[in-house]
Amino acid sequence: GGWSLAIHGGAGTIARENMSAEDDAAYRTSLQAALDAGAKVLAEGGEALDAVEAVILLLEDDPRFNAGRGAVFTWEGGHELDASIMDGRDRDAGAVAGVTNIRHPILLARKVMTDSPHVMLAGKGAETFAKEQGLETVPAEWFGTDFRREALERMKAKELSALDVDAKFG
Amino acid sequence: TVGAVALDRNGNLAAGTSTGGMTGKRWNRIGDAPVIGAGTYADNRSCAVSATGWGEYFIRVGVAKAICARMELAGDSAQAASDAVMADVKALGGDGGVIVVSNSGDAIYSFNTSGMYRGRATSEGMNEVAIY
Repeated sequence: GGWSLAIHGGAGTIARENMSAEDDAAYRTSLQAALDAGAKVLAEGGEALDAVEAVILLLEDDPRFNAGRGAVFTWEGGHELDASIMDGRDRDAGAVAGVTNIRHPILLARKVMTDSPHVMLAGKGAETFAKEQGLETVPAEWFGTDFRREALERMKAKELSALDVDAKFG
Repeated sequence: TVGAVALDRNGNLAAGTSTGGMTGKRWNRIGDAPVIGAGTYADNRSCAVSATGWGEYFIRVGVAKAICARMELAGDSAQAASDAVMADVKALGGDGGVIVVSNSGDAIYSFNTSGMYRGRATSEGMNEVAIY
């Protein structure tokens, strides 16, 4: 049979008129690398789950995207990461919410799916489970970028309520 | 937010989504990404979906599951189902988009924002990335 793959890197935070040619090229290069990683898995007869994982691992490590390294800052200046994965064969699923020190939340979501009886784990409990599963942890500094930090500072300078913040600065 | 959906040579579908949430979020806000049925869903009977956007609206609409259900129960195409559900999101005031791969191999996008970083590839030779 044939195979198909689609990927996304979010809805974008740079308005088209403000995106330089260099930025545009860099985003396209990152997306192509992620697409190629997943396509390689599928072209070689690999599983859809592994293709999805291959794509997201690259994007989580790429500071241009809001996941893993490059994730946005919370109001308090930290990072809270969420991820989920689902297998269409049997609708098995795994998800994690609000983890702060897991390099690849998508791997933790998959571990929740395959190595726990649960579907979603959150916060410290999820991080404890990650440690038990031997997943890689990183210090908070791993996730931070100047671009995202400045976005938080700009937002706070406007002295908006948190509701306004969530609504207008996603 | 980042995500991927795939159909493999054995006809199996999968979906995944990962996100840092929203800038300046408080109160341990959780968006749609880890909520199965909102931001992520996969079912071999219909399709696989990963979403990005204003999570609360995707949760309220149950976006990912709704797309799969329209395809399975109403016979909608992936594009028609996705466009209808994203229109529902927009009608409520939300924005964002989805990527979908159907169990017949269609790889489509549907979004109501000006930009969505995206790409798709198939065994038929499609290979593209796009931003706007």
